[in-house]
Amino acid sequence: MNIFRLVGDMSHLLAIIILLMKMWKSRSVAGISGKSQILFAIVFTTRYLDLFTSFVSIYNTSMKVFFIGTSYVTVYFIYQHFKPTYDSNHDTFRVEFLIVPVGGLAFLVNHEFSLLEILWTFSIYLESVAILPQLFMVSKTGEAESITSHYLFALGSYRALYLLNWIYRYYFEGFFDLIAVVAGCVQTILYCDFFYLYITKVLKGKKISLPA
Amino acid sequence: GEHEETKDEL
Repeated sequence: MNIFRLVGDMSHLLAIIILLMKMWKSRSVAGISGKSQILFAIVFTTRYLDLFTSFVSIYNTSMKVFFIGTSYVTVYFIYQHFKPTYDSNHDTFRVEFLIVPVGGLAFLVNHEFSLLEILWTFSIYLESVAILPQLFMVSKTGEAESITSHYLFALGSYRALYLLNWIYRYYFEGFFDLIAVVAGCVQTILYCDFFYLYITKVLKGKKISLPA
Repeated sequence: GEHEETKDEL
């Protein structure tokens, strides 16, 4: 565990807590893409099946359980508990355009042709694009609340920090996982436009609003 | 480097 990895994990944890707090305190899921959150629930479920087959550490297990659990709570909030506030008219990204190609790719390009390994690969690929429905929603409505922006910034930072972690691990531990690195690069690149808006607007006290 | 069987990352 190096500092990049730890701060990355904490950033991921923070993103989820920010999102849950936003929903709970405002009693609303306005501006949040339910589709992205369903994709994240699929990502965590398919990636952490190794909870049943291998034990790494208490830290590892508790984070996995937390990520899976909170992803389902989030989906429940959006589609049940705070459903009247869910803006489905603006959450129109076609997720089958992500799931089908990503599933095919996981089947073709993986480290080992076994069920758990293919599901892990699927999860890594899917995570890299899972935020697209949310970014699509922000661009469609032309705005994002500050709290949603903080959530997106923390979530995007997590994988960017993992990139630094992988560079560190490559040099100091000889560890290198091409699938994770390529997907991590794609994931981070997708956030670049948002990062720019966040730094130039949100940090100066303005909310993100795009020209119509 | 090799891809590891046990994945310690999240």
